[in-house]
Amino acid sequence: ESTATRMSGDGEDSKLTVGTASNGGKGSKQEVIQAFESSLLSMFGLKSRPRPRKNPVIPQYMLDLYLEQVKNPDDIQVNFNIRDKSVSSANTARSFFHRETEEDYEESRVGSSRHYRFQIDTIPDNEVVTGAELRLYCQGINISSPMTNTDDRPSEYQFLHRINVHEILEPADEGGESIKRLIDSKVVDIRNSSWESFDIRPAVAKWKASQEENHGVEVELTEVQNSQISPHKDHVRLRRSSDLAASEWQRQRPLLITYTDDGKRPTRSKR
Amino acid sequence: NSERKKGGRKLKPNCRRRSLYVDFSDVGWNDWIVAPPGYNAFYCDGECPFPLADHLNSTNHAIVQTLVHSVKASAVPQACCVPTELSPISMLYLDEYDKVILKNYQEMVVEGCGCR
Repeated sequence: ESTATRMSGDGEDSKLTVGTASNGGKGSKQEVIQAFESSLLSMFGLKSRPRPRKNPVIPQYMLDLYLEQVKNPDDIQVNFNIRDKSVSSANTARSFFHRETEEDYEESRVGSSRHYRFQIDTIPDNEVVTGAELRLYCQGINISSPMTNTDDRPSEYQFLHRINVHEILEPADEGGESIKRLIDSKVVDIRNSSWESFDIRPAVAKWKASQEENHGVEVELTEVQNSQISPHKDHVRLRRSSDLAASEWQRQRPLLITYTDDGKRPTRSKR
Repeated sequence: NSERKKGGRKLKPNCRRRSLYVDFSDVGWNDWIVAPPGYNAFYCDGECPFPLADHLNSTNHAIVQTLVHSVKASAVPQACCVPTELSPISMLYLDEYDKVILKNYQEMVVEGCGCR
């Protein structure tokens, strides 16, 4: 460290630079950079230096979470302080997209339900899942003419749709049906555009403990009024429609966010 | 005072926080660290002179060590100027699996220095 890092200036603005003040060779400079990098990667909990592909997709929600976190630089907390979520002890948030290849599976296209499987095995073993949310984008539909009121209920009901999220406990075998359980549900107004969040922590915590049990989740869209398949199923961006541009789909596709706690607590100084 | 009279030696500045900005692009990490572009890490540097003033945030032990150093400098070193208060930073980055991660790292920014 003494030969590698030089802090220019004494008491003035300094900038960490990797220098070769003492022995100068190109090889030693590389070694120093590698040593510097490996010690920092270890501190960050990474095995190797990430080599991201070009133009990686950064979900807007992650950027928003970051901006929320650094809004007041003097008051950054080690743990996230996310409103309405019991993730208080989490210090790490990860985002996952589902595996796109599954979109081609015929069984996932049946009706207005959609099957998603997220690979969460990249979460380190030492981290505890304290929260997980599935975020779905609902694109508001502009309905100009009033819908036909078929019964005595107010027509307002016809704009309300229910989104059910099921955990798949056992996948469907040939000709059969999958075994699933409802883990979260929400009613949305199809005239509004919004991101809806579903709490799927129990399922994600189970998948992390046992990867074999990760059969994914199924999202189902029904009308509130008569529990039938919604005629406006494109309202919720469950799959990419043919007329949707790739960049638009990347912004609107379902997203899983996990909140984990790596157990590293702030050290308390002894008096 | 006697030191100043003898050689006119310049006294080292007292222990305090100094500026240190770590720029991720300097180490070529800006391709996987999305935000921030760098951060003010700061560092502590300076002398822990006898007698230790309150603002130097010293421990009782540092006061004793400084006292002994003032009379027996060769045997006992001066107390160290070290970080006494640190704060976390948030980092948004891509991991080795191309997953986007937001993590809060504790004790990354020096908020205060003292003689320990």
